[in-house]
Amino acid sequence: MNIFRLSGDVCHLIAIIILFLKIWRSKSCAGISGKSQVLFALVFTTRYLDLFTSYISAYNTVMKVVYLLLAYSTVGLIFFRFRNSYDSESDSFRVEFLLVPVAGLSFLENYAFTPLEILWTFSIYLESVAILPQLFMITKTGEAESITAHYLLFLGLYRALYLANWLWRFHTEGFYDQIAVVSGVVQTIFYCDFFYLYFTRVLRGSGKMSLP
Amino acid sequence: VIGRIRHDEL
Repeated sequence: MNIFRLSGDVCHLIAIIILFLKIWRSKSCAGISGKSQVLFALVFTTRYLDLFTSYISAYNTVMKVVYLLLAYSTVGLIFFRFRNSYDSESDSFRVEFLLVPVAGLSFLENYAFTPLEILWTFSIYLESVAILPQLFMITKTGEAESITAHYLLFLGLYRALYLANWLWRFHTEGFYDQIAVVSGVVQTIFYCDFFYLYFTRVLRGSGKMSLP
Repeated sequence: VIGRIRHDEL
């Protein structure tokens, strides 16, 4: 555990909590892509199956359980409790275009051809593209509320800090998880355009992030 | 450590 890894995990947690509280308090999931949230729930589910097979640390176990609970709670809010506010018209990204290639790739490029490893690899690849329905939705509607933008900022920070973590681990331990690093870099690239918009519009503007 | 890696990250 290093400071980059720990702050990355905390930023990830903050992002998830920001989103959950936003929906909970406003009793609305307007502007939120339910598809991205389902994909994230699927990411956590397929990655954390090792909860049952290997114990890493109390921290590891607690964080996994918290991520899972929050991910499913958020999906529950969007599709059940506040489903009337769900904007399915704008959430029109075709997720099968992500799921099929990601599933195919996880069978081809993995560390071991075992069910758990393939599912772990699937979760890593899927996470790198799971935010696309949300970014697509923002592009389509042309704007994001500042709180949605804060959510995306913290998710992006989490990614950037994980990159720092991997550089640090490679430097200090010689640890290099090729699949995670390559997918992580791809994932972080998706946030770059958003970072630019965030700093030029949300921070200098009136709150809402509008696209040109 | 390329190859089988213990997945200790989240």
